[in-house]
Amino acid sequence: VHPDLQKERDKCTFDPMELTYFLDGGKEKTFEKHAREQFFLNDPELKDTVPNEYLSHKEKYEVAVRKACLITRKIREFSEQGHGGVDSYRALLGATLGSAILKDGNPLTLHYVMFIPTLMGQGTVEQQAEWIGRAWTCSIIGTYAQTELGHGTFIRGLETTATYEPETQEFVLHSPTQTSFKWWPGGLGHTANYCVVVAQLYTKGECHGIHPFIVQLRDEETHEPLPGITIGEIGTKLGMNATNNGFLGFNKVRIPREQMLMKNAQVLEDGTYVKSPSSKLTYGTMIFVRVVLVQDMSVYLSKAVTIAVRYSAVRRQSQPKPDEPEPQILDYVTQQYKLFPNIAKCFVFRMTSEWLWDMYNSVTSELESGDMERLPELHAMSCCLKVLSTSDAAAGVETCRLACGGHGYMACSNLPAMYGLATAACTYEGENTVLLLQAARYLMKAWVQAVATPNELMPTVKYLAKGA
Amino acid sequence: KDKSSSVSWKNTIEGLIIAAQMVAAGCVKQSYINIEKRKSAGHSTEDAWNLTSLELVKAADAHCRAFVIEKTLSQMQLKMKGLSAPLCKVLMQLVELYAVDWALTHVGDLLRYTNVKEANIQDLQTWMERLLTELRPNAVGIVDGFDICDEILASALGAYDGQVYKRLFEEAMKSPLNAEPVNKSFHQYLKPFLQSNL
Repeated sequence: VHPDLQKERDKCTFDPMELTYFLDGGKEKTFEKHAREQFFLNDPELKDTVPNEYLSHKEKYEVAVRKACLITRKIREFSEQGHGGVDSYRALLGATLGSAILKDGNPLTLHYVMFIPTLMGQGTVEQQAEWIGRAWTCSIIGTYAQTELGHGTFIRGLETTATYEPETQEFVLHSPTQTSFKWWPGGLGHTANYCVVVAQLYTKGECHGIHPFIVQLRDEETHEPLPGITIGEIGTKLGMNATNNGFLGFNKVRIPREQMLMKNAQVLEDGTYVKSPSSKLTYGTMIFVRVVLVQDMSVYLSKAVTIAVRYSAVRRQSQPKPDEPEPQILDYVTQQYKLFPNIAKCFVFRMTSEWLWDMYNSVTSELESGDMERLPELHAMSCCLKVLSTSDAAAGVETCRLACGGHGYMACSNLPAMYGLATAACTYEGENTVLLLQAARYLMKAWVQAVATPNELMPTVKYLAKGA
Repeated sequence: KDKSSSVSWKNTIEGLIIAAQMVAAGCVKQSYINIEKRKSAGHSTEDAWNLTSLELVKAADAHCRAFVIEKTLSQMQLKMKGLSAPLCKVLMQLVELYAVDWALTHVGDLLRYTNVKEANIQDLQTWMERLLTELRPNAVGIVDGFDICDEILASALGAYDGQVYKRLFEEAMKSPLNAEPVNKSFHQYLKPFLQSNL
């Protein structure tokens, strides 16, 4: 160990292991984490022979698919050895183990993070029985296509249509314009063979707004795109170049009526539309993903500050006092100000993501019993926290990069790749400014309520009563 | 002081939470007033919303910051039970740092929506500098506590052993250009260029 770093460790006033147990949720969880890391990181098949940065775009994808398949098999193997499956999926799809093995993203992430949760959240019991088993065993690989070339966060503006035909009991999916092509979903390019597609539902000549449909995209045997499907990858991006983000267009593609996800709204055989009890019931998946995002942002920032703080303890610069050695850059207050508030943010995001996860679970169980009172509040908070965590993490990673000077600019510092992953999250799952404006809409309503009926305010906005 | 509850915010994190909530409430109120003003001046609801959107974004951000400071403190206090005193102290320093840093980057809002004075701002600055000094000896210990192994960090700069320069050099050697002492582009382009006597 470098002597400067050792000196730092010698003067620490607390036991870092105690902090580790605190953050992991107990000693056992830490042991489990270490066992998981050894199991995956020691596999030579998952190690890179050539740094990812020196590979071509195509090679990056091919390596990522190979590793993603291997990781999935190994998770099963690890579970069979008696280790927790959910934690493994979480670690392998997220910012810890996942982004260590697949530095530029995982083309199967959306299969687990969006496709399966959507089937669970929006499929009927019959639909779940038909699709979830196949998805869980990876007999099919799915993704989730909502965003279109011409429309992102404003989902009411989506153009893809799903028109019901009672005589054949089929929906006809169609992309009427180039702007209606689905654009961005991870894994859509060349990985997934199924997809949840969000389209404007038409039945009996009337538009009923956007609804989700399960659509087969590729032949299960040959992986060739099915007739009427135009599909491919969108090309290189600032980061996440192995996530295989794709585009998708439909030319009058027919799917059976049973492939509209009908847990909430339904289309009967004769084309009668049965409305959902609430338009907000589809928020569930979206909020779940945002919880995961806040947790991931805390991890990215923790990694970035770990790199920058250790580097700052070793790196020395200038000679402010003659005849004395160059100080560690960590002794400069300007450097401390770059790093320490970002360390604090790691804890802040961790604490708030735990709160969001608890609230998500309690509101979801309230929803099951038809109580939707706290859903708008949860939606507003999940929007805000997604924005705060992604924007602070991206800015924090960038500050850490700057704190490492020219060496931070090197790809081998891992800070540029981490910035690519963090800043992407400012845009996907709801562009940050748009989300803040959605939260502001809730706040405006809360303000009116704060003036009129302050006692009825929801817990997170209760403080407004005083101001009102 | 928060006029309604007579709580002094000076140098207490609870006080900063009240200050953050006052800022958030002020931003929300101001946005609401401005939307209503614009509507009264003849703008449609949608146009009034768009014209006020800079303030609305700020209000949502302020609301979230206030929430995050409050929730982090309460979650931390809840979870810290049973931890050693030195660790608790560090964790509280970090929560304070987040709150004070927020306050110092929103001085304008504090002056606008709370009754802080210039002297209070100086207190905040001193408070933050004190926290930086207090955290300095534990900085490496805290990031060690994150327990992120070298393979996951995947960084020449951040490895546990701190052998930064050795690792940077090892990584440089992985460049495909270093596989041969002379790249073929020399013969194809550089040599003719060098000999062309421009």
